[in-house]
Amino acid sequence: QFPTGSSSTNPFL
Amino acid sequence: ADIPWAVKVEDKVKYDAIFDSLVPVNGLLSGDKVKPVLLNSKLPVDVLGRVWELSDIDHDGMLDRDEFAVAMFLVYCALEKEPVPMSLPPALVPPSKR
Repeated sequence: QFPTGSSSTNPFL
Repeated sequence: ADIPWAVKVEDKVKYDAIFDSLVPVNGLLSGDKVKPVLLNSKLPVDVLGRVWELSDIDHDGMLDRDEFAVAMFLVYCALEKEPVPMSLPPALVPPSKR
């Protein structure tokens, strides 16, 4: 599963 | 490996012009500056989220010139119905980040 990434660095999450 | 970068020089020039038009600070663009540009592509937000994850290679919440080019490259691929990959293909990693 793709790491959803942290919303702290991702402006789209 | 010295594989050539997937981003062509003429595309990089185009992406650099967009990058500079967004007024980078210390050569970096923050997420809120890049977000409207990527949203302009009308791609779904979850796709853009993945584009960001892949292009923000140092995960600092900012995109430098090369990372921005990777993001734009992935957006154009997605617009041509190329699915955004789950991980960054080696050919897309900017030479400066290898």
